[in-house]
Amino acid sequence: TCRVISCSNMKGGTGKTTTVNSLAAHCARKGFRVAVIDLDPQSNLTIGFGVDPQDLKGSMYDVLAPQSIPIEQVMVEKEGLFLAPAHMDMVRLEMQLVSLYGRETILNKKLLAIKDNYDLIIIDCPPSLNIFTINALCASDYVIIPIQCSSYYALYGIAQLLESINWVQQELNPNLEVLGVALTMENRTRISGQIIEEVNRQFEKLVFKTVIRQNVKLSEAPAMGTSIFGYAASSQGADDYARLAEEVVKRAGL
Amino acid sequence: TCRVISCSNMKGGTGKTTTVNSLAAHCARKGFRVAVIDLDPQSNLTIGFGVDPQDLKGSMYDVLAPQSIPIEQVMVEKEGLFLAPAHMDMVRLEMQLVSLYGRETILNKKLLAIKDNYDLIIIDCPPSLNIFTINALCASDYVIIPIQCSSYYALYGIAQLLESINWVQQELNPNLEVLGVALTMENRTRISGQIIEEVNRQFEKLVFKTVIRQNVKLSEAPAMGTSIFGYAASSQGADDYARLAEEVVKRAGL
Ligand SMILES: Nc1ncnc2c1ncn2[C@@H]1O[C@H](COP(=O)(O)OP(=O)(O)OP(=O)(O)O)[C@@H](O)[C@H]1O
Ligand SMILES: Nc1ncnc2c1ncn2[C@@H]1O[C@H](COP(=O)(O)OP(=O)(O)OP(=O)(O)O)[C@@H](O)[C@H]1O
Ligand SMILES: [Mg+2]
Ligand SMILES: [Mg+2]
Repeated sequence: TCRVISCSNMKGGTGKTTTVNSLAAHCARKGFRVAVIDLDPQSNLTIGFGVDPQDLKGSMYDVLAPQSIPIEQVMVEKEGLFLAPAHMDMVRLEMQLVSLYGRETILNKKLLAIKDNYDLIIIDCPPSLNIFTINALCASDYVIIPIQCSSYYALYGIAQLLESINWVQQELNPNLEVLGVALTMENRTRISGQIIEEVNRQFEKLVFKTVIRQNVKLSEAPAMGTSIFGYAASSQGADDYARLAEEVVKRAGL
Repeated sequence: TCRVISCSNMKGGTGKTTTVNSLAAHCARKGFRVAVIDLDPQSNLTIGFGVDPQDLKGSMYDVLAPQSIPIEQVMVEKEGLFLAPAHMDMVRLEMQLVSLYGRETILNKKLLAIKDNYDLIIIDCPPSLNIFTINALCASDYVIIPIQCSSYYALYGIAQLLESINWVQQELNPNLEVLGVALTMENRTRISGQIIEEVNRQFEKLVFKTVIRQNVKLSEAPAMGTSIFGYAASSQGADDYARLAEEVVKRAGL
């Protein structure tokens, strides 16, 4: 059966897009049938796979908008996986969706039509708890929360995110579970050490064992329009994300 | 006269909060009467000044909510400046504000009452173009756009942000101007060099001459609840932000 996983954290720049890109690319290389969905108007996941949002015939804008089209019509194949791209126009869509009936479950309905074609669908969320993120959580079996361990601010928003996940579980999607907390951008500073200790204390078994270290190759890969495995397969960044992906595969029972 | 400046970029983790905190702290030390407003539910600006949002009697939630209170009632004095703190509950407020008449200019009306008491008011925005950011742009004379030069994704969202600034200028606030683009977190990598070149090519004179270099003291200061000037006044981070602040003072005619 298909597993749907969201990658979400309201804090900006915690490695959400890099995590979705890397996990999906690894799983596709392992032979899983994988799709990724870009729900951030910033379209970073789309750009990171070498797709220019301006060149597209369709995007998640067209899939989520009131006069919508099926999601498979916007899919683009890249690195052995399928990408449902985003577009900046989604910024304007947010206000429109808020007043519709059933606005929280638009994406879930769209995914029902394609779930049989995939083993894994991963959703990249914007840095907020807006209607796009709520749609992602309503459509998901699991959520991964990346935490930037080099940032002191990392811990504050997590409580609110967990509260919102609770709310989604009770009101809209009882299947939703936190798959795990992923520590990213570890840069061997005192702050990193303190954050890692605190995250392990607060979240215990939820924390993935693999810590993603800061690695310049990870920030260069998007410029080449390919995942870390396409750009620098023997780098530390590729190793770390391969190990994290294996933990995700095991926990999600893929 | 009082200058109101917003710090905004939809991309997460570009240094918005660090820039507001540092510019405000420098200007307060130089003797200007300064207030900062935290419009991000993440409350990072609030936390960075050592204030625990859970301990507060009031926050920007109470100021912007329909049954609102004056902004001076929530101000907290820190490091010689006044802070209007944020609170996570603002996440729920977003949906409520969207349907109100005049929802874009709530903050502007609140600031009119206090502008005579300050030379400079700086607003920290969340990483999105939501109702809080629109309120900030409608209340501002200027906007500063921090761009993380170590991130390939840095350039994509800027066009949309400039488009939205144009829209706000035409529809809601003809005074609004882009004060400048600030290059942050420069880390001497190839990517940084490429982004700096591209930003200078696209934005020319708008780009501040001072480039903020990556400096671990800047990521440690929030843990001490004080600005970079309170924590490590002789660090490279303090030097860079002092120079940027002097450029801002000059351009804004403070
Ligand atoms: N482990 C890492 N080492 C080095 N650079 C990294 C690492 N992880 C992410 N980056 C870089 O840091 C920046 C932020 O990461 P990313 O864009 O994935 O975060 P995000 O949470 O998706 O941001 P947003 O909140 O804007 O959506 C990007 O430029 C990315 O290339
Ligand atoms: N020049 C710098 N050198 C080192 N660390 C920095 C620098 N500027 C910011 N940081 C750190 O990087 C992280 C991101 O910065 P910051 O929180 O200011 O960005 P932001 O744009 O406000 O993020 P968000 O989009 O979540 O609001 C923080 O942990 C901050 O302490
Ligand atoms: Mg992202
Ligand atoms: Mg911030």
